[in-house]
Amino acid sequence: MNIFRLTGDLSHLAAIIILLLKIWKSRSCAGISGKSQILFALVFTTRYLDLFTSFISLYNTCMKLIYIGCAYATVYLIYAKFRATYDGNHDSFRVEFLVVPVGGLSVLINHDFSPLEILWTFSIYLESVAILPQLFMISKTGEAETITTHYLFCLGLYRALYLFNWIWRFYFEGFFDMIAIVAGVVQTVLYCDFFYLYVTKVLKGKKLSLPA
Amino acid sequence: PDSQGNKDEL
Repeated sequence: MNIFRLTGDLSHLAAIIILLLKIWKSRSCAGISGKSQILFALVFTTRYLDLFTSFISLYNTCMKLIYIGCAYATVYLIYAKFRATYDGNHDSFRVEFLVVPVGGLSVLINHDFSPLEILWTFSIYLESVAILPQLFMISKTGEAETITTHYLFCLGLYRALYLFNWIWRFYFEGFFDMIAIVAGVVQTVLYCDFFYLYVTKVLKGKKLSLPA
Repeated sequence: PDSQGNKDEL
């Protein structure tokens, strides 16, 4: 464990909690892409199956359970409890265009052709593009609530910090995982235009609105 | 690269 990975995990946890509280407190999921949240639940489900096969540490197990629990709770709030506030018309990204290619790629390019490893690879590839429906929805509505931008900032920051974690681990442990690194770079690059808008607008107290 | 080593990451 290193400082980049720890702050990355905490940033990820903060994002997940911010979103869950935003929906719960405001009793509304306006502006939130339910499709992205389903993809994240799928990412955690396929990545954390090793909860049943190996114990790494209490921290590792607890965080995985929290991530999975919050992900499904968020999906439940969006599609069940507060479904009346779900903006399905703007959440129109064709997720099959993500899941199918990612599924194919995870079968073609992986470290080991075993079920758990392919599912882990699938979750790594899927996570790198899982935010696209959310970013697409913001581009369609042309704006985002400020709390949603904080959620996205923490979510984007987490994988950016993981990139530093991998640099650290390569330098100090001689360890690297090309699949996780390439997917992590793609994932972080997808946030770049959002990061720019967040820093130039939201941090200056303005509302995040895109030129429609 | 040892992908098993990566499984200690979230």
